[in-house]
Amino acid sequence: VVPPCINVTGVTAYLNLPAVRKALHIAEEATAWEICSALPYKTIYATMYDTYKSILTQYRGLVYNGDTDMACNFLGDEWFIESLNLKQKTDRAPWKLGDQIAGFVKEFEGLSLVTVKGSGHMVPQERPAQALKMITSFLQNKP
Amino acid sequence: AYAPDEVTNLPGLKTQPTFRHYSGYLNASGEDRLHYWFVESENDPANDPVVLWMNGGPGCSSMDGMLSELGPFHVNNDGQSLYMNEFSWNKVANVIFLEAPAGVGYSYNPSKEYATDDDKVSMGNYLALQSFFKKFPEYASNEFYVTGESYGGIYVPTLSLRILQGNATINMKGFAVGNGITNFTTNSDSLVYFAYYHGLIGLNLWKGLNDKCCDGTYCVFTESTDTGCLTLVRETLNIVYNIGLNTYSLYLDCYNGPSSVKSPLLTRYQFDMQHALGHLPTQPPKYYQPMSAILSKSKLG
Repeated sequence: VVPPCINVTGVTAYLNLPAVRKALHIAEEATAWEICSALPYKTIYATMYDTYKSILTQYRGLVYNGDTDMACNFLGDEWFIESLNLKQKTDRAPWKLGDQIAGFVKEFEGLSLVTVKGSGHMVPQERPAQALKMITSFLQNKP
Repeated sequence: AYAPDEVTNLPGLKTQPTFRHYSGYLNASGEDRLHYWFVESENDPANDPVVLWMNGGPGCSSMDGMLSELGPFHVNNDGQSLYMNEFSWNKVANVIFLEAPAGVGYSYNPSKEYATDDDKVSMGNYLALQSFFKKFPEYASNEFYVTGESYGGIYVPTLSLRILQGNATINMKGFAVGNGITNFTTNSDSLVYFAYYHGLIGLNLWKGLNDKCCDGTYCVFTESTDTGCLTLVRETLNIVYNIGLNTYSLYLDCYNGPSSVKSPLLTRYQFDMQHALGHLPTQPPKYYQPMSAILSKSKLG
């Protein structure tokens, strides 16, 4: 299964090179590599509400969205986080990379809701510098 | 570290990296063998956090995350050579790319039993994590984060919950979800607003949606019981998904062009989405033709 509109020819060719399979210690039984497989998969959860409520009692969370994505758009995730009724720490405000606005962030107790401006579904691919800054701040528990 | 899994000579690289990296298999549920690729931090592996990354789908490979998103090695279009990603997340963390569930990418099950679900996947990932820390015990006390994207919006929280409730000693600190599914209904309902405010649907259709799906203060789109409303919702989502827009990035070209959208090989997510909306009438009424039909009739660019 190949997602529409995405160029995966380079990655697919590379991961199916015999020398690469050997270098990565890939088992003989493993089939040829494809980016997506149409597995018989059953979705159980229609919402992650209860799961978030439980894990946020112990863990910090970061929910980020490239804001031009329509597969999982930023509005839907914003509605979801708002529905958790977490205690708000800061108003929604721009965050920057250097002097450029990189998106918007709203801080709640134990969770940061971030948008990455102009990025699509794959943020680390479309906005790599912003993505690295964002995850670095999160891992180091900085604003 | 589990030395047999160390990758000492990765094809396509002019010079091998200064950091160590490992690729092999982790034990999971039953006979499942999940492929992982682990890159140590370029900074301070002994003290930097360990981050697990999972792409979504469901059914899509985290090698895409490694080789075209946050990983240190990116593939050139020739499909043979690599270049180093200067914004790789292993600048600040040790990163595990896990291909799950079995059947995805290089991960497999010898008897090809691939039917699975959200809970089986999270359990398999939890067991794979313990298998990882058996191979790399020196990382057991590092801070640990679960991260992922897209359908990873289900994978990440469900695995995090297992870690919270399980008895494996993992120094978990947090989780991150990128463009993730959090709630199917809000994901679709919000898309209707997104479509209108980005000019993908016009005022007529928007007014129709307000008339048929809203009561003046609140709108119910995909869960509406009004067939008129549902017809318009399908019209709206038809435009988003089926006329050749790049659903993953509105302003990027659609690689392979609009025809790739019509490809019968839809992603599982799109397949599921169509099921989530299965209760909708399949064809909108004549006067709400999809954009593609309108465009085909007129010379409008």
